[in-house]
Amino acid sequence: MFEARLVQSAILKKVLDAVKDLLTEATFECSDSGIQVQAMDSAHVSLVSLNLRSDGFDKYRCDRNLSMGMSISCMSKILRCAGAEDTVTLRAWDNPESITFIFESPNKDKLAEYEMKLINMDQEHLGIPETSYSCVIKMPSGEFSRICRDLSQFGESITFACSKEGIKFSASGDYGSANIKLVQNTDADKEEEAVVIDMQEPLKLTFACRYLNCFVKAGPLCNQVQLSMSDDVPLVCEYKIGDIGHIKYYLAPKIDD
Amino acid sequence: APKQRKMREFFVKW
Repeated sequence: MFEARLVQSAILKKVLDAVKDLLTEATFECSDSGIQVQAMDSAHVSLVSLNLRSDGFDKYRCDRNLSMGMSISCMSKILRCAGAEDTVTLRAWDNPESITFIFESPNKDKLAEYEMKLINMDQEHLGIPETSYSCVIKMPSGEFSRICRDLSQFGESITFACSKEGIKFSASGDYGSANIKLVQNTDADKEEEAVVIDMQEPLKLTFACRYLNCFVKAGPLCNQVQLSMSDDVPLVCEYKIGDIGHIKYYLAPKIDD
Repeated sequence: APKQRKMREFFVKW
């Protein structure tokens, strides 16, 4: 039997909001250690890696490892049925053909069950090697969302240039060009407002706005985002999910022809 | 315009 309970269903809602624009379906690998999802978008340009640790759940039981193929859009619809303060429990039997989402109101006067059919998926699990990155930037997630949104008006891609002066995001297109520079700011009043730049080597990489604007949908999960970059490898855009796990987006860079 | 690379290239390479 598999059972995972979260007092705050809002966390799971936010997780779905953070992946639903990139993934139509994904395999949820459930084991003793927690729930893992790794899936590429349909164009195979980006990869989502989601990890929810078992110890982050309010109750967690997984007797046998399960691989459950789920429709992200269906799951997202079901989670929209949860009240903001509801508790959510995911439940499946061994060799399941479906998974049940159980929403319980805070005063336990309402219990709703939604059963979703699982889908068969042939999905390869890609190994993501440990990489040491030349630049690691931590910044407020709201700021990153804003930069991606604002610069997307100017072009289809954003160039990230990291130097010892700071990080410069720029875009250009038919209307003109724009750039936004951020310098390190560790004196911010609040930790979540800090900009921390750890640069080993300067670099310049270009990424498609379309994907970046999907990644920033994870903003509500965490006040800070971490961007890890090295020449010629995918960008890693990481958001922590409270004390329960993280969501990492990998994005292949663009190159000049 | 710059060409979009695919994740596949990096998994092979890594």
